[in-house]
Amino acid sequence: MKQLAVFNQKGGVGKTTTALNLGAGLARKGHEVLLLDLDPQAHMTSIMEHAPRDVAASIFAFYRDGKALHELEVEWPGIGRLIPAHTELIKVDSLFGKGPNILNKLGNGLTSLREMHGERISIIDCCPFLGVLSLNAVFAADCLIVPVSSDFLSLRGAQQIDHTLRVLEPVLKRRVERRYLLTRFDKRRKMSFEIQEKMRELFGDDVCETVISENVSVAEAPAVHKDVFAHAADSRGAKDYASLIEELTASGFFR
Amino acid sequence: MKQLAVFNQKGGVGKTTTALNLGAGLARKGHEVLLLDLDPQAHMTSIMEHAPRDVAASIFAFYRDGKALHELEVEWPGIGRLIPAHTELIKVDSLFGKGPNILNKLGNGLTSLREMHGERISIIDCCPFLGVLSLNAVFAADCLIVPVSSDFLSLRGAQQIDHTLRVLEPVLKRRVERRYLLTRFDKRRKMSFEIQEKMRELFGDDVCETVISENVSVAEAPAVHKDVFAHAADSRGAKDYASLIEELTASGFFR
Ligand SMILES: Nc1ncnc2c1ncn2[C@@H]1O[C@H](COP(=O)(O)OP(=O)(O)OP(=O)(O)O)[C@@H](O)[C@H]1O
Ligand SMILES: Nc1ncnc2c1ncn2[C@@H]1O[C@H](COP(=O)(O)OP(=O)(O)OP(=O)(O)O)[C@@H](O)[C@H]1O
Ligand SMILES: [Mg+2]
Ligand SMILES: [Mg+2]
Repeated sequence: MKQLAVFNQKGGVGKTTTALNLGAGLARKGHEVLLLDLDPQAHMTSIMEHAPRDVAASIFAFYRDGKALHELEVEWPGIGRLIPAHTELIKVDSLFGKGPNILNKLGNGLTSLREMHGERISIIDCCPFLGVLSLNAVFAADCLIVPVSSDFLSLRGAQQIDHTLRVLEPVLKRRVERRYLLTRFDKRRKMSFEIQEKMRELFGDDVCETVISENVSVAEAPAVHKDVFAHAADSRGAKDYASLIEELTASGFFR
Repeated sequence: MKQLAVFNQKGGVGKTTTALNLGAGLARKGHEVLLLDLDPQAHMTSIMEHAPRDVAASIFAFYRDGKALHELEVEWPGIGRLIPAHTELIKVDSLFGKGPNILNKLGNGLTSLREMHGERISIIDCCPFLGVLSLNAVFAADCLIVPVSSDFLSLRGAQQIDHTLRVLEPVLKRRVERRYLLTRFDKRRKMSFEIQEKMRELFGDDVCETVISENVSVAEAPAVHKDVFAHAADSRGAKDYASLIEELTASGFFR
């Protein structure tokens, strides 16, 4: 089971959008998918129609009560399964921030899931804050997907992540595999290409060839409780996410 | 001295962009301006050329060592003054999260500044996380500016804030004055107008008439260490921020 964390401490770069659309696109190619919402603002959860609202049905119950992750999975028709978030997650940093081994909690929880779902791909949506929750995701992940929106402040965020991951390497005892994904790419702006150029200079082959275009269908989909494929299969946004999946699959990323 | 907090726990909605451009625009109208960067990612600080990098010169020194705020002010030519952020601010939640009266720390610090700079307008840039730092900003503010980017997930964030502020009212012992500002508004998208409609339905006169257009000059300015007026005074973005200042001034907002 491949475990991916969609991570970037910069806000609004397309983490939730990418976690959801990557999951939905993989499901359409026949993969078994589990989405985990690790954001106290529960945006990904809110996109699903009739997502559980109860704190006992959210991943907070895993943190606070030690509830098993597999008991928290709910069906997301057309996509796979979701483990929902809840606003109570905001308390995780202060409740558990200082605990020993808290950083491996999610990873350990996912390990038991692995035995039950060998071929499943898990995708974790992170919040824009480098606290216990996001660190849990990084520690649990085989690989990070780092969406970088095609603007200057977001580029700066990408550089901070690279630095953060290097600081974590001695603790993780491995180099975290990562792919940077340019999002909200507007071909009419010189800036988009400048950001792409700079990203390639900095991170070389870790930067996906595929870029996700700025496309209104991508932004509209959440309003109708859909992923971009369900909302507008022929849109530029859907095609770009499909190309991303092709690119990652071809490079053996999901094996 | 008017104290404004630019706050929205949703990421990438234009907080930093608005804090900086509001400050720069007010400076151009002759106001004395103080910008405070309360984001551990220090994006606003990074826009200023030659901003201090030392942790002892940042607002973290106020939190950790009780350093006086006025000692941390640096000149930002053409704008006013800045109190810089630093990545060490990420520790404030775990270091002080449980302390008594931590929520009023920034407000108390700004009270002494008030005596020295009666007419100055302070603008606090917040990070996309509702922790000790952002709560400090909310508690210190006379009024919140809540940027809301013109898309569905951001609308949802605005609704969460309204709820959060209501929960805080008994503690604050007042209703926090607030203005919602639609940002990244793309006139070609039906969605932009739908979001605006919904915002007016929900928040009535608290929604600014002025909207900030999606405009590449706004996004380019940080790359050249400038605010939008210095980078592209005739751009749509500069005109919109100028209109915003006119609107707020006319309604007595800065008195
Ligand atoms: N390619 C795109 N084209 C158009 N709109 C997009 C695109 N990608 C994302 N958006 C929109 O931009 C906004 C920010 O995206 P999203 O919420 O996924 O970012 P995020 O990184 O998860 O934000 P946060 O840091 O708050 O969790 C959303 O309203 C989303 O619908
Ligand atoms: N009106 C606009 N037109 C074009 N680009 C914009 C506009 N407003 C903001 N941006 C760009 O969108 C990105 C996000 O804006 P910004 O960083 O100010 O948001 P934020 O809310 O401060 O984000 P965070 O939650 O990460 O602190 C930035 O690259 C910024 O330059
Ligand atoms: Mg998100
Ligand atoms: Mg910001």
